[in-house]
Amino acid sequence: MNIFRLAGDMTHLASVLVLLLKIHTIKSCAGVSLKTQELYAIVFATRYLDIFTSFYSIYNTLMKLIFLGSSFSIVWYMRYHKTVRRTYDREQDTFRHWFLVLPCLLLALLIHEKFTFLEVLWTFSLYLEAVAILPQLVLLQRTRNIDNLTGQYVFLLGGYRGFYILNWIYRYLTEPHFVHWITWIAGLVQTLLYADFFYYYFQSWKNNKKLQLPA
Amino acid sequence: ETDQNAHDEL
Repeated sequence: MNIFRLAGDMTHLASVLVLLLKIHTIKSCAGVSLKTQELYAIVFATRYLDIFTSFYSIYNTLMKLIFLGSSFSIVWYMRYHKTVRRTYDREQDTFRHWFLVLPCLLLALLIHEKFTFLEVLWTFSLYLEAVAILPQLVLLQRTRNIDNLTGQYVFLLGGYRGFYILNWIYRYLTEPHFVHWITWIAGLVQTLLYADFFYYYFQSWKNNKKLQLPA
Repeated sequence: ETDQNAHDEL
């Protein structure tokens, strides 16, 4: 474990806690894309299948349980909670996210490190995570007004993968044979997708005005 | 060893 990875995990944890806090306290999920939340639930479900077969550390297992629990409970809140579900703007959140799942699955079947069930699903979860934010970014473009909790959620979510890139560089430099091109490229693509959001988020923060994304 | 480390990240 290195400081970059710890910072990445804590930033990731903060992003889901910000979202859960928002939904749980103000009982609203306005501006949040259910599609992105469903994709994240699939990402965690397919990535943490090894939670039963391999044990790395208490920390690793605990964080997996937290990410699984939080992502599924956010989906549950947005789909079934009587108050929250009414605040979900279904007609704006129209990204065909299933069109993201299939190509990622096909790509994972083609490009992976080992052709085993767990490894292919793990690779699929990497590719899917890279694009999972798209429905949320599209929704933010549409609704244009971003309440700062949703803005913080997306900002933290993008930041965590940025820290992971620093972690991969550190591990590449300090651990022999630590080479995982698939992870690195997927992580880089994921972070680049946030680039324009980061730009506008930083501009709004610098000019201290409400975050507005261009149409 | 390396393989074991492959998926020690979240």
